[in-house]
Amino acid sequence: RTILDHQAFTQPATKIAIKNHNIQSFINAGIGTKMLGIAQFKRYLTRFGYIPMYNNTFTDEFDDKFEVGLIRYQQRLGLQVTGKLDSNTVSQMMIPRCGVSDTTTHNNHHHITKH
Amino acid sequence: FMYFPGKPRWSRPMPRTLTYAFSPVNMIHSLSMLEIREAFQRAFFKWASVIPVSFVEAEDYGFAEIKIGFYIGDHGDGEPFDGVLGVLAHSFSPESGRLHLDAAETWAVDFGVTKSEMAVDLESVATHEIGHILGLSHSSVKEAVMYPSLRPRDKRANLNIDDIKGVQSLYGSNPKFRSGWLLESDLSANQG
Repeated sequence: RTILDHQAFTQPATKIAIKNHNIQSFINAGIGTKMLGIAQFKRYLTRFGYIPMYNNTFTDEFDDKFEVGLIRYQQRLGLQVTGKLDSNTVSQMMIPRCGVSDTTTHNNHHHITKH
Repeated sequence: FMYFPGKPRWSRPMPRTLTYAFSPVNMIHSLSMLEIREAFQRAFFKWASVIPVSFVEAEDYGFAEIKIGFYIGDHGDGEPFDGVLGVLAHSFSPESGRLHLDAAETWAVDFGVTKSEMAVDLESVATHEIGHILGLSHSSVKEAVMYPSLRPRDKRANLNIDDIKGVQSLYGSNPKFRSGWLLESDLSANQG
């Protein structure tokens, strides 16, 4: 079993920081899998509007809501849709990006009109 | 291309001029004011060349319609910046006009001069954020300026046909815009 650096998962929700050699360890994760680091991806997908809030608690369990969020993310970003934390998806999440949410259901304060 | 909910846009009759200004307080010093100003001029010009909207820098920040600033961490809009890389910038949909960049980034206008592996192209990010200011949301087209991510030391500052179609569907086409070029791009993209 790959030992993951716990510090890597204490980043802000906007950052996915995983060493390249650890990306492979997420590939086989599916619904029901518990694995250190999943919570970081949940925070990220919630931050950018792909999954609803988890009441501010993010577990390391790969659950069905997370899978739906992953699929939405892959569709929206033009990635191969696998519903898995494949290397392309994880690598994409590690690329710096704009802070505006990708979907229309989150960060509504970014879509205000000045009166 | 995508819009924000409700398809907001700057609503006064076209053609129109939008004013922009840089925060007198929230700026960076790793680039000169001239370099920052020129990067934004190029970014604004790209959008202005395809829609009947022009952009003019205003001296009075308080009255400018588009307000540009560089901020560190929590800067009061509920979306704190996160330090180096991660989130690079964010901006607001029409007609808010707020365009915020993360001051913690290594902003660059010339990668020949800025050697850092974490350098981020200011013009590319400015062009992207102006797209939000105009009413475009994120695109799924990887070549589009409105695609949400940008690698360090990458440059993606030229409008893609997806960006052009999106913004023209909000504001119409600039009369000087060469529609033949759009058709050519369409054809070459299809053939490609």
